[in-house]
Amino acid sequence: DGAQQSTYIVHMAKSQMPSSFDQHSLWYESSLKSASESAEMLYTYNNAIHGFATRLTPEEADSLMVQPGVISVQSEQQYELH
Amino acid sequence: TTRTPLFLGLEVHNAGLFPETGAASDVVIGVLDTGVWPESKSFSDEGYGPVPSTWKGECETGTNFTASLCNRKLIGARFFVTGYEKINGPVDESKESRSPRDDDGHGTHTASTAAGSVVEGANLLGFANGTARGMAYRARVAVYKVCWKPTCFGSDVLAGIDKAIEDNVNVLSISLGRRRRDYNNEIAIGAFSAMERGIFVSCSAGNDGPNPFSLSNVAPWITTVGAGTLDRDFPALVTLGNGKYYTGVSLFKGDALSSKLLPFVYAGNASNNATYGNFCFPGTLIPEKVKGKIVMCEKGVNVRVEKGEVVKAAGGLGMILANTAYEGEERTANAFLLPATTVGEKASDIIRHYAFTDPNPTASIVFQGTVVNVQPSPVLAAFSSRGPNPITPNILKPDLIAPGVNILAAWTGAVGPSGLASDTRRVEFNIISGTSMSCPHVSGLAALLKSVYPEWSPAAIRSALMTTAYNTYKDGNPIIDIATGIPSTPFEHGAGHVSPTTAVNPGLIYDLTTADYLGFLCALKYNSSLIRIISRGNYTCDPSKTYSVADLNYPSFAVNVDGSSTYKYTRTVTNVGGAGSYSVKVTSETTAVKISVEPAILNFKEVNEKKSYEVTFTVDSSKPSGSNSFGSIEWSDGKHVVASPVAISW
Repeated sequence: DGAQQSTYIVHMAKSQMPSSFDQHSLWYESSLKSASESAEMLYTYNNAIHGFATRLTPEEADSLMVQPGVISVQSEQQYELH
Repeated sequence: TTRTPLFLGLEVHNAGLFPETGAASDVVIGVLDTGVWPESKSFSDEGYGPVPSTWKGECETGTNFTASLCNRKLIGARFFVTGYEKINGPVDESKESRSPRDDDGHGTHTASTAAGSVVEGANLLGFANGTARGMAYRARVAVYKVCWKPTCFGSDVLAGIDKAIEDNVNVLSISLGRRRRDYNNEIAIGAFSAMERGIFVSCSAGNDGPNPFSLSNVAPWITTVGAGTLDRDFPALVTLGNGKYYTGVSLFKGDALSSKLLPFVYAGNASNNATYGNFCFPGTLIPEKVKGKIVMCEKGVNVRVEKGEVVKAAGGLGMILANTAYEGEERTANAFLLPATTVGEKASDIIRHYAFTDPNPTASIVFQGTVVNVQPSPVLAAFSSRGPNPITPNILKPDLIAPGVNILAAWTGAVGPSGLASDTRRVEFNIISGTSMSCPHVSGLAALLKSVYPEWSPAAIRSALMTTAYNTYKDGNPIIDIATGIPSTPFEHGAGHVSPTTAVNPGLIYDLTTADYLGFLCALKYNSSLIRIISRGNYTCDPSKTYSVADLNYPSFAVNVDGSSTYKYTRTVTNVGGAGSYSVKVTSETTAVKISVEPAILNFKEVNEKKSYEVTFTVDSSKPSGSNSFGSIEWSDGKHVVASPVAISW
């Protein structure tokens, strides 16, 4: 399973957080669990973007994409020193 | 760095231009890179006051790194490794520190270039000796280690930017990028948020020159920095058996070769490997054919210092490394492990021919140390990535160039100057090249401007740096592109070479706000999701409004001819000097482009007054696709010259 997983950057519409949550991180986790029981949060981003990084299969990424408040699920990119 | 402060006019006679205390030491430069070697003298905090009260960062603990290694100079050190470890498994702590410690050298070099403390007697093996300092040597440094051997993962990079924003850095220096150029880019997205909070973000343009369309980090809210040379060189003279001699470049220090001529062989003629032998690739040289000789190797395939290692292992006594057409006459120096020198393309062709045609070729190499006042300088580095902008051709990139060739700055204690595992030498400073090196120069200069004008936006700082940059030598001749030997164009050098002593008094600035950049995204017809990602909000484009990339208030002009013969661009300048009357001077290198500006005179009575003008580019739309033409638009009140480059592409 691990071999199929990739790291994704998930962008969330922070303003769409349901009122039942009082912390964005909890909402992010709940959204992630809706798409994957086992996926873990690598990072929660509060300043550079609104969202988080996680490891998912392509199917889980598709499933997460249709969750309320999810704007996009983008594959992580790699960078090199110049 | 040594030499660059003098080269940029930041030495003693200009000391009064930038404050040395107070505001200057309140500026914090965040560096996203491979970490830091905190014991370097470049991070000494002697003479520094308390950490700025606005600072929220901290120093994290990990392998060979404790919070106590930070001080009043190095005020932040964090590492972001989760993304890396999820793919590669746990960091091998026997090879790399799972902490902010820099085991590579790159991060220590870039951080000290931007803001290193003053260190007297700095040199690499005796080369480039002098007093080293960062550009903003009074500024504070915070490092965010986001790169691990061998790469940097976007989730870690984004985490670094996220934390740097939270920590309250004022400048972000990012000397990394990616070759695949599209919209999915964590650096660009993260940099937008930084810009929105007033953080100046400078990024390296990339080392994929001299190919066109090879730029990285081209988002308009990023300052994109290409690379040029200094007026310093490290010559090494190659003498051939036929009496002819050629000057190469080298940082070799050790037992010199005998001054007498030694047998000389072309690597491809000392190898059974027809594909890689001429590159001195590991395992390809035949020791019997190399032993006791100087070997000529071609650039490419494997790294330069490794070629020297291969020659040495095969019994060779020295190496002549040949530039290809790619590097032209580029003179990037390397700390070789054996007597070796790099020669330009023209000399390479002659030396190669000699090796092939002389029945008993011989050669010698004599190392001549450090020379300064080399002219012309700067020249554009062949490796510096070039435009046109691969994503948005109507925004000219790179923005400007800065020193990026043979730059001395602080180094890690974990690896030798060649970076090779077999290199057991340890040095406090190293000399390396890349747009990675030019980027932190601009980061430091931006910090200096920030200390003088704390209220200026990132766009205003960039504007000051760009409009005061120069693109000719003192004799009026244009800056040369070392890749071709002919004048560089705005697609290579952007606005030109940075000139901090004039940037501090730019006269007029082209300012930009978050709303302007969002309007730019609307003009590009970004979909709502992309705009929401970047804006982190519910911003939507106004369907009743006409957005135009041409109206982004950028300090340069790029026109992408797409059938029409007339293009109108609007700009607004803000007066940051005194009252004055500015008149415009327009130049166009060909009759295929006519540039007119309306109005041609702008009168300012007070500071912060804004005036707009419209530029009309009338072009010969029938020119073949791929053609380029260049020009400039300069405003001057007699005291200031506010220059913008123009690039037209068909």
